[in-house]
Amino acid sequence: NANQLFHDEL
Amino acid sequence: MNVFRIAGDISHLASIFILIHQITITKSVQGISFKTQLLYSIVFITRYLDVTFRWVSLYIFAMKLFFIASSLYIIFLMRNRFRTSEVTKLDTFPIVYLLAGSGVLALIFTYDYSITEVLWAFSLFLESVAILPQLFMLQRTGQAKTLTTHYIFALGLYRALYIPNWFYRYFAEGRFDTLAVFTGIVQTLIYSDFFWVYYNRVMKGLNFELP
Repeated sequence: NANQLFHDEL
Repeated sequence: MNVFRIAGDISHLASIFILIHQITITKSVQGISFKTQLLYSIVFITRYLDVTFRWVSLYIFAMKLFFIASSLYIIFLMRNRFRTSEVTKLDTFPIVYLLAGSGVLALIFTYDYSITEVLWAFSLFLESVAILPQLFMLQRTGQAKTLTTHYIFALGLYRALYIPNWFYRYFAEGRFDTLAVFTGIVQTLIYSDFFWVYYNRVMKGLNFELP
């Protein structure tokens, strides 16, 4: 899951 | 951004303001675990390293800077301004195990073997248990100042609110961050006993006292 590598939460 | 996430972040901000307010008005750090605060500083620094190279939004940028700066400020207040030896005596949780355990789990479960990803995973595992020294201290003293309990409650509420946020994001965006969700649920479970006592006593206007 590629979007797991984009951390957009705090 | 959904309502759960915003409410969670506001609750997180509130917890920090409550803590700083308590320390500055009472000029005391009694009942507050330095070890927990130290762990939160480590959590924020290791997780928000990416503030220097990854742009998400102004909101995320400002919040990351705030969390790093405020946690270091609390460390400063506790160590340099209002330090007392009584507090240190009660603050005896062996955090080395939390640090080591989080390190090992991060190395096993990280999404990618890069320094920033491993540190990010480490910060999640560490955050999930960072409140333990504080809860342990509460257990030893058996009671707490009302502001301290509001602080712990607001902090626990923040992670609890992230759980519906993850449900929402899974259904609305197809996004599911396994590590964040798993550690977030663990963290919320760690708070569950505390929530129960808080609800039964503090919400009803009584002092926080453990049975």
